[in-house]
Amino acid sequence: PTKIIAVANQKGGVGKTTTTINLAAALAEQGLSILLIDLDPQANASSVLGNKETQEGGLYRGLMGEVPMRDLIESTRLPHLALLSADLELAGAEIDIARLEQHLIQLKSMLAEVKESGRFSYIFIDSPPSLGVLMSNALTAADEVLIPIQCEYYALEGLGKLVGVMDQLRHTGINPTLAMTGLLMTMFDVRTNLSSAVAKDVRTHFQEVVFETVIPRSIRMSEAPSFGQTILEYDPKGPGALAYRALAAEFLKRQEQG
Amino acid sequence: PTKIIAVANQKGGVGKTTTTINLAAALAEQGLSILLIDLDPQANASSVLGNKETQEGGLYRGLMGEVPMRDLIESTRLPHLALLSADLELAGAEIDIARLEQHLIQLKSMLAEVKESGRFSYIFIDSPPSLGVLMSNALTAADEVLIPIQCEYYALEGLGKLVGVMDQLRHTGINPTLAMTGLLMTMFDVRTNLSSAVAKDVRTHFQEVVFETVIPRSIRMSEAPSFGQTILEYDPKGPGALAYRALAAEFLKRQEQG
Ligand SMILES: Nc1ncnc2c1ncn2[C@@H]1O[C@H](COP(=O)(O)OP(=O)(O)OP(=O)(O)O)[C@@H](O)[C@H]1O
Ligand SMILES: Nc1ncnc2c1ncn2[C@@H]1O[C@H](COP(=O)(O)OP(=O)(O)OP(=O)(O)O)[C@@H](O)[C@H]1O
Ligand SMILES: [Mg+2]
Ligand SMILES: [Mg+2]
Repeated sequence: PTKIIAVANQKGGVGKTTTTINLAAALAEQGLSILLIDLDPQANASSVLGNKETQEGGLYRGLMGEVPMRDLIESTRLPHLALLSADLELAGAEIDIARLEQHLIQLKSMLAEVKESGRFSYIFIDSPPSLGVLMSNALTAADEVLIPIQCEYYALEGLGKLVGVMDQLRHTGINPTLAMTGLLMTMFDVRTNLSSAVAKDVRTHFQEVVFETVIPRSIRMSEAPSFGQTILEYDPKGPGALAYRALAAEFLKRQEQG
Repeated sequence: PTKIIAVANQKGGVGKTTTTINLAAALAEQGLSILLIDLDPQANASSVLGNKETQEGGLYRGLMGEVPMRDLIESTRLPHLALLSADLELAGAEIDIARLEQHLIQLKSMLAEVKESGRFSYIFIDSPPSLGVLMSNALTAADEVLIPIQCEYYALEGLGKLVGVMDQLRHTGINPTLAMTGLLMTMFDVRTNLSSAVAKDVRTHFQEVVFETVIPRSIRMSEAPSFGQTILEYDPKGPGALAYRALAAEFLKRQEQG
């Protein structure tokens, strides 16, 4: 069966898009069939993996039920990695969806057919930095949530809120089986005590939910998107690519253990 | 007369909160009377400047018109710097405001009395990372917008959208006189070509709208919030404090020139 993983954290700039792209690419590299959904109106993931200008009438029309999601899925230059790209109208989707009757399950219902087809091993959703309607839709459609945490103070502060929202979706029955894939420490800077202090804090609170793999801060990671490449393409032997390949291996191990 | 400045960029983690806090603090240090409004449900600015747990019924009740904004303004430990802090209910405000008749001018109308009182030289609004209702409210209430830009690729991509939204608010008459305070390059990393390439790109496109002052990436900048301090308090002689004081001086010079 296909599993849907939302990559989410309402704090901005913590590595959601970078993690979604590079983890999806590392899993596709191993032959797994992966779909990446860019639910962020900024369309950062679409710009790195997309074939051209984000297509007219992409995800927005799929979300509103005007076009079946399966017709919006494009292949990318990477084998086994498909993309459902964001489009310009997505920014307006928050208000349009908020006004629907069952606004929380909109994405879940529109994705049901693709999920049940079993075409993909995993579907990853890159979420926008907010606790709004698009993010709640991602958390409602998801089986699990992967939470990137930048090793800095503000990133830690907001974690409680996100965990609270997840609890609410579980208890109200909107997504009763929502699980946590794990917490991923990102942009770990070996030069500062702050990174180790934050990482230690997170491990104390969340224990084995925290991935062993830590993503180091690396300049080549921030350069890769400007060349329209994943880190696996841009710097295949560097610390960033090694870390995301290690994450893919750890992710699969955790999936097997259940 | 009081001027309202929105610090905005829908891209996450580009230094909106850091810039709002430290520019406001550097101006207050010079004796100017400053109000900082934390319009981000993450409440990061409130956690550094706030007096205690973000108060019950803060900005949300002011936004919805249940309590006059003037009654929600608190003083902070810094002379001449007052705070209107975010509260937990703010996350739900997007949907509540979206359903109001005139949802774009809600913040503007609720702030009118404080603005007209002339009590403050400047009011700074820290915005959330989104193009949603709270951000549009900040852009509608503002006289000017200050846009922090992280010297990285994704930050550049989204700039066109924000400028487009500002144009729309001007042309539709919702905020016809909305001006640009300037674009501020943040987290400039001298070790990478990317920073200089992005900065050069931005200056070519936007020319004199870009502040001369550039904020360097500095570890102590990311450490300061974990001690609940501004950079002026945490590392007063370091590169971050110097840069924000230089920014305050350049900001005032630009205001005088009009
Ligand atoms: N390990 C890393 N080392 C250095 N830079 C990184 C790393 N991971 C991501 N970056 C850079 O940091 C910035 C923020 O990352 P990214 O855009 O992936 O975060 P995000 O959480 O998706 O942001 P948003 O909240 O806006 O969606 C980007 O410019 C990215 O290139
Ligand atoms: N000049 C700098 N050097 C190093 N780190 C910085 C600098 N400015 C900000 N930071 C750190 O980078 C992270 C992002 O900054 P900040 O939270 O101010 O951005 P933001 O745009 O307000 O984010 P959000 O989109 O979530 O509101 C924070 O952890 C902050 O401490
Ligand atoms: Mg992103
Ligand atoms: Mg912020």
